[in-house]
Parts: sequence; C-alpha cells; structure tokens
Amino acid sequence: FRVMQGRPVWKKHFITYRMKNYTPDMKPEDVDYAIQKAFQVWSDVTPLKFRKINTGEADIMIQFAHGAHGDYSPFDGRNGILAHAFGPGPGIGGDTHFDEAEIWTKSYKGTNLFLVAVHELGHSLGLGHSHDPKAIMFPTYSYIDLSTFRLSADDIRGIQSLYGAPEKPRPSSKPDSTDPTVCDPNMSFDAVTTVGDKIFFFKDRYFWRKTFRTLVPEFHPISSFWPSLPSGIDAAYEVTSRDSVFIFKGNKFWAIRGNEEQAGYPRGIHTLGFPPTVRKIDAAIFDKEKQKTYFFVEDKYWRFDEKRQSMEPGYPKQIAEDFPGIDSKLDAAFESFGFFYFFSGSSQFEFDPNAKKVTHVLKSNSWFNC
Amino acid sequence: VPLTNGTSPGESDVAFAQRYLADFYDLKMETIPMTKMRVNRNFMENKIQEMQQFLGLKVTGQLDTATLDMMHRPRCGVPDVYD
Repeated sequence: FRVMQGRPVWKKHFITYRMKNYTPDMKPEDVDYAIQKAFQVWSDVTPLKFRKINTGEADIMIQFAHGAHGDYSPFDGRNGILAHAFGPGPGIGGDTHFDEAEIWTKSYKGTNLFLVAVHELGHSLGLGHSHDPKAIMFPTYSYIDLSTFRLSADDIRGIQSLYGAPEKPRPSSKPDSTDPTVCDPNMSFDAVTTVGDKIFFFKDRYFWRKTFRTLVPEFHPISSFWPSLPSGIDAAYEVTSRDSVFIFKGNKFWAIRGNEEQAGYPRGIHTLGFPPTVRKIDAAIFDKEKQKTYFFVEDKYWRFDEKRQSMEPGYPKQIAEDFPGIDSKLDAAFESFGFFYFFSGSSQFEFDPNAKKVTHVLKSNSWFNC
Repeated sequence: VPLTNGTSPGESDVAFAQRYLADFYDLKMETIPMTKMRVNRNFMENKIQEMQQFLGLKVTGQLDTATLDMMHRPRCGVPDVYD
C-alpha cells in the first residue's frame, strides 16, 4: 500500500461528509446508501466515525461532475478516469468527485458506485494506490461481487497505519452492568454458538462474547476478529471435534478457528447436500453426542453426519414433528450441557432432546444479567 | 519512442500512452528538448517500466498489447506515483 504524498491524515475521529449533488443514473436514496456503506467499510476497521450532514461545509464534500469542474483535473468522458479524490485537509482536502459521464449503478452493470466510492474514500482518508491487484486501492476498476466484497489485508494494513485499529470497547462505567442494548426486551440475535467455553451472540456487525464465569460480556465488531466475514449472519455452529466454527450467510459459509479464517472458504451451502431450493440457513446446532449437525430452514430441518461429511438420507423433516414446541421460525440455536437452545425473536426455548420437550421458555437475552 | 515486438503502436497509441504516463506517472515530456530524442526515448521507456511494475505487468519498457490494454482500463484519476 502507499499513502498520499505528504502523508496527510485527519487529526480527528469524527468526520463529516455531505452530498453536494446526485447522479440522475440512480435514485438519491440508492446513492446515499452506497456512499454510507462505503464509509462503513473504513469505519469497520478504524476508530473513525462518519456522519452525513446536509448543509454547510463538510470535511468530505462529494459531488458528480462533467469534464472541467474547477480543480485542474478535468474528467474525460465515458470510461477512462471514473473519479478522483483529494487527501485529508481543509477546503478541497478530502473531497471526492465522480465523473458524471459514467453510468453509475448499484449492480455489476455500468460502473458500481459503491466500489468506486470505497476506493475514492480511501484517498479521502489518506491512502494512495496499492500495487496489490486484490486491494480496493489498486488503481484500475473491476467489478467485485458485492456480497463477498471485503477489504484486502493490504487495504486494512494501509488504513490502520494511518489511524490504528477500531477502539476496543471500554468497560461500561458500571463494570458489573451489561450493555443496555443487549437488555432490550425485544432483543433478538442473528446467530448464537458455543466457541470453546464461551458463547458468541451475533447481531448485525457485532457479537457479544460471554463466558459462564463472567457476568459482563465482551462486545466486539465481527470485522475486528474476522475482517472478511459478513455482518448480519444467518447461522453459526461449532464442531468441537474439528475445533472449528462455521458461519453461514445466504448461500455461502465460512470456517473459522480462533480468529483465523480457514483457507478454501467461503463455500456454497449446496456442497453440504442441500437442494437448490434452499437459499439460506436459519439456524444450526452441532450435537456432540451424535456428531451430527442439525440445520433448520423455515419449518424443516436436515441432519448432517460430521463423520461421513454428508447429509443423511430421509431429510428434510418437519421441525415441529421432531422438536415439539418449536414451531416458530428460528433465528438461532446452540447446544449447551445437553440442552438445545432455540431462539425466535425475543423468545428462547430450552429443549431436552432426550425427553423431546421444551423444558423452559426464556427471553433471548436471558444469558446476560439484565 | 520504444517500439513493440514486431507490432509498432500507432501514433494515437503513443500519444495516449504519453498522456497516461504524464497523468499517472509524472512523465514530463515537454521539458525535454526534442533535439535529445534518444534521452526522450530512454525517459519514456523508464516510465513505461515503472508503470508496468506498479500494475503487475511484465516489465518490458515496451508499449506492448498488455500495457496498452491496461492503459485503456477504467481507473481512478489520482496519480499512481508522485515526483
């Protein structure tokens, strides 16, 4: 990676941006969303926070312009130069300009605004171009599947050389209290899994890590442990015999061990034996006794033989038939001390797989001393 | 101007390459007197090599097809190198 000439950086962590105008190629809300997600890519891996303002001078002013537009670097029409940006600084410093002659889109057609915005905002934060063809800061544009887009390790090293890593969460002012958001009575989780002697509760871009011994959980951005994992995951489960945790989102799944992402992932979920009609997994549980994994999708479930590494015949089956009392759509599930814990919205069902019955109905956040 | 292997670039390619190297690799053609064509040629060849190295191409110093293709790819307007 390189930094911009003179190594300009923002001397603060809260940075404002403003859209000076919009391209007619996209709906304004789609432009706003693409730019917001582009800023989030960088705030995920640094202490920086970005806020959109609608009036006055922002640190980063963003505009679409044709040809000569007053900054000695005229645009050149369709293709060629797509956009440019200025390193941190007052006035035009930090500003990002997009060539209106391009066809801006939110898909693979034309030029994807989000991907170009991530690159240009890298410049607005002080990064130069990278030699690494896999880096978003490589000078030429190529479309990348947005569902698997990640900053490369080179990009993360570069931006963290300027601003450092995201700040570790500070213990709350009352160390024996829990983060109030997790105690929201309507709290639900994207996925829950054991990891060794801990339980990980995933929600949006973050996860709570809780051990049975400590009262107050730790709270971390997913990306600070696993930079290329997606946010808003669907399911997670731990195969203790393989010391691995599998994370599912959409039709893909990843394998992690500690804070390392296993090579060869993500893989398609259909490699596990699901029919093409299955597009995502709602929840998954690994049964240590039987060395089998249960996958829950809508009202059905499959069972995967971890020893044979194959889906068992005779599935799917109806969840309600084999797990009486579990009849609402599942968000998450995990196994602990021989009980299965199923999460649906703000409710949690403790299920005894031997007695085949729900033994307790709890709040989803019952594991936190709210 | 360096010739490619067997296929010489057209004048428009050469002009495009000079513009590209001036925009992104700090090539300053106009400051070298035309009477020193050989110096001119080496200077351009160096810049082509610098660009090929930066963008992961085979470093030939020539305006070969791969280099011209890379120059025509859509890209960011920020220079790759500074003087």
